[in-house]
Amino acid sequence: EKLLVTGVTLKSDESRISLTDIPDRPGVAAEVFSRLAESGINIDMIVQSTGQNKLNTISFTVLRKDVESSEKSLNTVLKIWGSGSMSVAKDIAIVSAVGVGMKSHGGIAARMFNAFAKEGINIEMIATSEIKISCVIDKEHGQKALQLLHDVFGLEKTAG
Amino acid sequence: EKLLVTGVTLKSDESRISLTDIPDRPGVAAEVFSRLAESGINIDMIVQSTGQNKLNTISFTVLRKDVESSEKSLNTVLKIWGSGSMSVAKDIAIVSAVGVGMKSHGGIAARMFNAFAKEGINIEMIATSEIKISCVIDKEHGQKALQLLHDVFGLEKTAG
Ligand SMILES: C[C@@H](O)[C@H](N)C(=O)O
Ligand SMILES: C[C@@H](O)[C@H](N)C(=O)O
Repeated sequence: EKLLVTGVTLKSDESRISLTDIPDRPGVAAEVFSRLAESGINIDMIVQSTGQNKLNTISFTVLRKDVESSEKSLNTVLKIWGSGSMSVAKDIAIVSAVGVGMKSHGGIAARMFNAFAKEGINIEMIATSEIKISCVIDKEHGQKALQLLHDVFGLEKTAG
Repeated sequence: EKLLVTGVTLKSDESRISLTDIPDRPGVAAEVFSRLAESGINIDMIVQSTGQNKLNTISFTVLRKDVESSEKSLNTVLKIWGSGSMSVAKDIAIVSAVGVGMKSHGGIAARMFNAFAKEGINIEMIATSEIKISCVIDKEHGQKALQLLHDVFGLEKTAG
């Protein structure tokens, strides 16, 4: 598996916004990101897991400098739906393991998550693609997490 | 924005498993994916949004043929934690828009989500990376969703 992960990265300049218990019906995600796009806000990660009881949570990350304007562009949307709440984590770290063929190796995810577990680092969000596994954690663990992945996968550290 | 999206893809051979209301503390994600890795199951998407009340939901997708063995490898984990439930959607479609520079264009996400909203297609999961936005929807909407994205982004359809 060492051959599969070619780099680990850390981003510490982003914030996370979550819209929790929003209606899980067509048009809701469109409304959220149309408003953000109209405000010209650059979005990095968008993560939504499966909902339950017809409610869901959408989380997304933006540059720290855009968090206030993101909140502002969304502040009326919850009133329209009559449900849900907004939470913000201003200081997050996004740690990622990058490599080819990741998809077929759940083992890489397990090693990454195990490394964080042993150090008591809670994983707040997860998103994967074929070439990348990204975890959102508390900003204060960012450097430590990068070092852990560097060791677990036997790599040179790379910049975010 | 047309220049940014270079392809749209559809995967219809996967299933989604969600572990809902599981403890949101270090070690939980590691336990889930260690078990799956030990069973030799290939994982595609892993998606976890922000939790609340110290509980969270982790969803992941596997090939349809691996869904029963995934359920089997996880069936005792919920008992250990004493909380949570497992839900399975055997027939899902994963529709993705692929291109460079996606990250800085929340507008692409908004157009994709708007296209689904207009056709009444509910978005069950979302995951993004710098070059890709993926949505899990009901399998029956897969072909239609691919066509919608093909039209919205003015592209030739590509295979999954
Ligand atoms: C929650 C949100 O994604 C909703 N399911 C939608 O389709 O817009
Ligand atoms: C929910 C799960 O990801 C948990 N937060 C963990 O760190 O393992």
